[in-house]
Amino acid sequence: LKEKHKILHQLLQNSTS
Amino acid sequence: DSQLGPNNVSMGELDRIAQNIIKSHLETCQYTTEELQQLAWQTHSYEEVKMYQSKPRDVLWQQCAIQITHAIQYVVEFAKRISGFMELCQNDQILLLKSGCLEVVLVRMCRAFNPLNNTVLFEGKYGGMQMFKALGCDDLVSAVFDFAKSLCSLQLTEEEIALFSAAVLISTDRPWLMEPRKVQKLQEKIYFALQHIMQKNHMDEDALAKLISRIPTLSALCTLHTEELQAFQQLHPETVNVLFPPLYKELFN
Repeated sequence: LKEKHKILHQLLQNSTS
Repeated sequence: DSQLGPNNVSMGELDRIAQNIIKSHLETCQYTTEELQQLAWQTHSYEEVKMYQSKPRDVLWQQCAIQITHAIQYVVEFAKRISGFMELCQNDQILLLKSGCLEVVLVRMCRAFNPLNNTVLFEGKYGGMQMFKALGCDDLVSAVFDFAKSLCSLQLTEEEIALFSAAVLISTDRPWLMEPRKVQKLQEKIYFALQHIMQKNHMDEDALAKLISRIPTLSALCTLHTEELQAFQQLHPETVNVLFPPLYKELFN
């Protein structure tokens, strides 16, 4: 699922601004 | 704090959950309530509406996809700030957002909907359904406007919108969850917090039931959106592949 949703996964990994 | 609410969750804990979700919501809304109130009567002129109506179908689709994607990025931020969400496994975080982000965007849309003249905020000003005619999916647009009007009729407070958004997002109804029990525990607490706030705010004892009864419509709207996207993509594959935001394609394509 992570592989198919790289952008969403990246957004989840980014620290909360 | 020791007073117990439903399912032996302490009232203190319910209050903490509610406060966390309300804060997360307010911090991640695209527009504050004050900004929306100021904009409420700024409507697109007749010429501006005509301009939207005369756009090529693929151009307006692309504009809407960009707006939706922008709104979804705020929803991701909302989810991340909900206590307990980032403690779920990554698979479930992705699944819940993939299946629930558009539903939350639609719930949030009722903040930017004026039920007195049936207009919605789009690209800086309010406009009616006719503004989206060039999309070629009147059924979807009309169903979205009906939903917004119906949600507005419940006169939800900002706190209730926040908790309802969280309840829609953190749902055990989504298929393929790896830790459904963990999601369920979090969802139950959110519902108890929502119930507590609605009992406090509304004279109408059925207010919560009325709100929950809107959830199947949300789900139907998302299915309709997927169907319309598929139909559009068959006619304009290049537009979707090249011009649509990558996040939108990742979530819906």
